[in-house]
Amino acid sequence: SAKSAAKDEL
Amino acid sequence: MNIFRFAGDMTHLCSIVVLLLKIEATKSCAGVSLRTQELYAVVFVSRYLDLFFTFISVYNTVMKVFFITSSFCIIWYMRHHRIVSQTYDREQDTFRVAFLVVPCIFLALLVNHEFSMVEVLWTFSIYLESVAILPQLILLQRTFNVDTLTSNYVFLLGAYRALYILNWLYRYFTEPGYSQWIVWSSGTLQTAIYCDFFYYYVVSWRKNERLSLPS
Repeated sequence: SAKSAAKDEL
Repeated sequence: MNIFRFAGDMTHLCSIVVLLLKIEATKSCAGVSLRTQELYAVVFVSRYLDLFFTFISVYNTVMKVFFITSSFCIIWYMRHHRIVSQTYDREQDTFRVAFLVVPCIFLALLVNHEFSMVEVLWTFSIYLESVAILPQLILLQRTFNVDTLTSNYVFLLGAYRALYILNWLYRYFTEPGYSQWIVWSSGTLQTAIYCDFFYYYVVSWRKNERLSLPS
């Protein structure tokens, strides 16, 4: 989902 | 993790190391905006709260801890180091950070993926990061102190943003379902602010070069 898409980026 | 993302993270890390080395080696923070550094500390703390809830990878955790500690380290040098703190351009570094922080809070409350504490703080950090460099750019333009190391710092930060855009493009085309419009739009704004700086920098550099030519 869009919510979790970026969470592994810093 | 793709090469653009890794290179982006490394340039981000290098930018901070360059800044810390400059401060430590020259015992001076002339030309560095404390306001920008404080905004970055706020960005990192509000974004990396997930350190307590989710584990992604050792790399991820180490980098997050590094960004938080190094930003506080820079602030400590500028505020409390006996010699360095005296070189801070207090009178020039007057950008009103509330003009950036308050709109970012409202925007994060209005436009987010989920109305929860952690998610709104994460969104706020994304918005704030995109404009956090402004006090630094204003200070550079005011003092006209295009100190090599300070501009290296800003250049490396700009390179980090550009590499992140390549990373997003790469992930968009290689990972099905990868889409993150909040990060994309803020990141694009952030990179545009850097382009503006690069333009200014090149113009002043060329002007200096012309001035230093033998007549």
